[in-house]
Amino acid sequence: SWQGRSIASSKLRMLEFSAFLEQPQDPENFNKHLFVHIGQSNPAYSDPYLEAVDIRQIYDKFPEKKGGLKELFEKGPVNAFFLVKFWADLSVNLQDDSSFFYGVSSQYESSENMIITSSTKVCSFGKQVVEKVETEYARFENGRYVFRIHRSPLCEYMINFIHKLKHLPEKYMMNSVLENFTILQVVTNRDTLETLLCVAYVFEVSTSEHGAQHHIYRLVKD
Amino acid sequence: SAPGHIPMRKRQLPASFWEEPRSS
Repeated sequence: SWQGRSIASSKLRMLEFSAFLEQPQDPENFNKHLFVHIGQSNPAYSDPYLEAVDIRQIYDKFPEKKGGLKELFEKGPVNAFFLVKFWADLSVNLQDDSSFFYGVSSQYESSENMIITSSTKVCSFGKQVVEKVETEYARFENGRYVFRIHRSPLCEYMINFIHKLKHLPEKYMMNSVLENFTILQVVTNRDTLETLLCVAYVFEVSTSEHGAQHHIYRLVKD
Repeated sequence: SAPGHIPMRKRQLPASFWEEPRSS
């Protein structure tokens, strides 16, 4: 039921994704602030399919040369491609403090035992500025294979970017910067090089009092 | 076929793309 209704291909399903800041309060407690978050969902067959976005509308927001989004999509499988619009929650006080931890956690599940590689490319004006590649092994839990990328440290580029964004006085200025800031995450089967999931992330700043928000779309080519 | 430097607002995107949900 989750295919077409959540970030899932026939081989891999994203269960959770978050980017966060942990600020210690005292030796035993810390505050966790979520910049962006996709929580666990259990869509039913009665739920509608995700809305579709024509992938050609966003090609230029991501790397376009060899191995770019167009080439990846042509390689397929087409059901592995998604667009996430995040409304990031920046309503947090940031200080330069080495005890602060900026991290990303994500979880995936599959019916197959495999080794996955996650490539995360941060792009400015569609050009890659930094890439993180992580390899994860499966753990068999409750009849399926689970992959956890737990508390992966956010890179210096991203921490500086968030700080600079926070220093802008108005939300429209932040959104103007974010218009040219994107992230492309590609999860592949390390051994077969098959694309398992490809998620294109675009951003605005949240105006909500309820924290980070998001919409998920299927990427299609009509 | 890429839209080039067209602002996101001028692209063919669903209306929901510009509507922040009240809660996720």
